[in-house]
Amino acid sequence: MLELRLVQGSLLKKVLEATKDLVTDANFDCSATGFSLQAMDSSHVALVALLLRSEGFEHYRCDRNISMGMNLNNMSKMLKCAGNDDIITIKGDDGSDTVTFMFESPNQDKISDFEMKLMDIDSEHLGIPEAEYHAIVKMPSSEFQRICKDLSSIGDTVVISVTKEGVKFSTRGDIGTANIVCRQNKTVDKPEEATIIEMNEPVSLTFALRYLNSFTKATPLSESVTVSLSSELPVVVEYKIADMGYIRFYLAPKIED
Amino acid sequence: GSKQSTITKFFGKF
Repeated sequence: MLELRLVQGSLLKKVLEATKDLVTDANFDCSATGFSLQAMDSSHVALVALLLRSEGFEHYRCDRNISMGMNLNNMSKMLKCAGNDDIITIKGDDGSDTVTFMFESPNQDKISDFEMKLMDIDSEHLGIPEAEYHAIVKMPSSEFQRICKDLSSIGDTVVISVTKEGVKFSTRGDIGTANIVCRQNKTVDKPEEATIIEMNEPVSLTFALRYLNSFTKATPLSESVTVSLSSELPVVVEYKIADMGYIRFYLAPKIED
Repeated sequence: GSKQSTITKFFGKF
């Protein structure tokens, strides 16, 4: 028996919008810790890891660990039927091949339930090692989104370099080159508007912009984004989900032949 | 030129 009641149902809607274009099918794992997902894109270049902690739900009942295979496009279709202010409850029964999403309007005058077929997914769970990152950049998520979008109109890949000067995003394409440097800036009105650069040592890595642009679909989930870089490791692009957990995207770098 | 690496090159199967 599984019953998870999320008052801020819009969070789940946003999570689906952020993941459905990257991953087609995924297993959602439910345990005492929370509701989580780990999945790679079809080419195994990117990985998404989601955690919504049990404490973030108004009601969280999960009698035993359960893994539910879902087609994210179909799940998104169903969640789009929920209002932005709706409370969403996810219900499942042991051994059942369906999951139910229940939507309640804030004043309880409309209650809907959508039953979705589950699927068997053979997914490999990867062990993500704890890593010391050479540099961690925290910046407004809208700024990161803007940079990725702007650079992808010039080139296909971006070189992200962190030095004492700041973080530099560079690209080149047929029409020319582009460099955007963001310096640390803590003198802002709100903490989420700050750009904070923690650097242990300089680092420079190359990534496909197509994937980074896909990650920025998570921008509505958080005002700020954290980009963690280490040489020859996948970059981690993390959006914190207020009071609940996170969505992390890992992207394998492009490596010189 | 540069080559796209994969996640599985870095993270082992659980």
